[in-house]
Amino acid sequence: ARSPLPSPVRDPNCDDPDVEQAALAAVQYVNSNHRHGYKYTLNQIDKVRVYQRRPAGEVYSMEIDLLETTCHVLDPTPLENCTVRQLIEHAVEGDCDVSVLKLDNQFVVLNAKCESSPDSAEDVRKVCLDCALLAPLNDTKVLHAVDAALAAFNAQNHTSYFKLLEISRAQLAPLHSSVYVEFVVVPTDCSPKDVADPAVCNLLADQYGFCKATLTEKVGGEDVAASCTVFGTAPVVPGPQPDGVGPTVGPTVAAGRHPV
Amino acid sequence: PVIPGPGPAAPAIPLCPGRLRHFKI
Repeated sequence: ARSPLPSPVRDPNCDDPDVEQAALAAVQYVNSNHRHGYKYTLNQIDKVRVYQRRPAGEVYSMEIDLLETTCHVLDPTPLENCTVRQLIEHAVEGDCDVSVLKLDNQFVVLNAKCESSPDSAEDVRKVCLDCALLAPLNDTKVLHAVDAALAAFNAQNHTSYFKLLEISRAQLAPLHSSVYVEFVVVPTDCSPKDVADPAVCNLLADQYGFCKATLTEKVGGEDVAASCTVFGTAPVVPGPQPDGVGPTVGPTVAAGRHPV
Repeated sequence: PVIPGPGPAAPAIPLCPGRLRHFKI
């Protein structure tokens, strides 16, 4: 049996308006289909080939380059308001192969396969000699820093006991003098005071806190500063902001975000 | 004498990769 004739193809320019619309539809699809880590934004369209689809429509087969932003995927901030992670912050890029169907001027993603990879330490060193580098999320210093920061946050918070949901990012300063971590917490139905066994605390659905913390080692001990932004309708009592915390999360920019 | 016209236009080479919106890693 004769193989079906390949459908006619066309090779548009990567910056043609319809190609860019297809790429943006793919970015929106990627961001709404992963539950961990950060939102990604379009950086460059590498390749595109358009196939005729029977009985109607066209399929855009593309390779696109993305860059990680500083917004967690659970953060309701619109993507256009999310800052791209800069080279000196140890940027992370995403490479995606996507197929997008264009039918009746609508773009629907048929499939997407993506890989993310951090910039190399050498490249970060080229732009910043003493910047903190990404660390494995299961590094013992990272785990300790998150534990200490969450304990400090719960100690300040007065409404709800928060549990750890995800460690999203960690960086170690040169000589490991300080650890910078970002993690996601979830409020529970326990009050911070009466938590004998956290296992009995139930998570409050659809409410999250995104926290940034820095743990600094010093002679005879360590300092930890944490600040969290709670998304959703969690009851919030604005705790005293620890001074000296790392880049604190900005003021409320979207409904339901409360810096604590 | 017939002067030959310009040959068939070379196929337009698609401009890819496209523009860089931020920076290259």
